[in-house]
Amino acid sequence: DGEWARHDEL
Amino acid sequence: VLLLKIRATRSCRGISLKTQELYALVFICRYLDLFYSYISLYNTVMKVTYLATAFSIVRYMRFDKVVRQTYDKEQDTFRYIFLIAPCALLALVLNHRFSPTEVLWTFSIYLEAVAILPQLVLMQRTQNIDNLTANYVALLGAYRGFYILNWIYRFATEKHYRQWIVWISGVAQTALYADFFYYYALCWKANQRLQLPA
Repeated sequence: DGEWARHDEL
Repeated sequence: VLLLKIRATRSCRGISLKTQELYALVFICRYLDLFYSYISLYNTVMKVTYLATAFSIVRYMRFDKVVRQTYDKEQDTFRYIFLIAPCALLALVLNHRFSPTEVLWTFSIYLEAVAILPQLVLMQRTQNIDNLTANYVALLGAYRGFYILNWIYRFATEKHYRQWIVWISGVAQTALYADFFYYYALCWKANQRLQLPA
C-alpha cells in the first residue's frame, strides 16, 4: 500500500 | 472556545446540537485508528482531545440541568439524514480501499465538510449572535482553511503525498464558510456584533 494508508492528519 | 462559552455562561444559546453531534460522529469514525496505528504523541493527544471535547459539549447540551434549558430545539431543525445518507453513500463509492475502517474514515472526511450546515442555518435565524459563537465558527472554518496551506507545502516537499479525497473535501468545507467569513469580516471591521442577512 502507498502512503495514503497512513492517515497522519487530524 | 465552545466549551469555554458553555461553561462560563452556563448557556448554549445559538449553538446547534446537530452540528455538535455530527462532529462527535466524525471523530468516532475517523479516529478508530487510535486502536491500531500510532503516528506521534501529539497526534494521539489531539485525537483524544477532540473526542473528549466533542462528547463533553454534547453531554452539556443534552444532560446538564442548566445548560440544556438554553438549547433552542425548535430552531435547530436541520435533518441529520440529509447529511449522513449522502456522505455514507459517497464513502461507499468513492474511497481508497473498500475496507470497514477506510470507508468509515472516508465517511468522516465527507461528513466533516458539511457538518457545519445545521450551525450556519441556526445562526441565520438568530437575531443576536454571541461573540463567542461567531468566533467559534470562524475558528472552526479557519482550522480547515489553514490546512490548505499545509497541503500545498506537503505536496511540494513529500514524494507520495496524494490525497485528493481529503483535498477536495477540505476545499469544499472551507468554501461553505465563505459567506459567513464575508459577513464576519464586515462586522469585525465595523466593530459591530455579527448579523447574518436572512
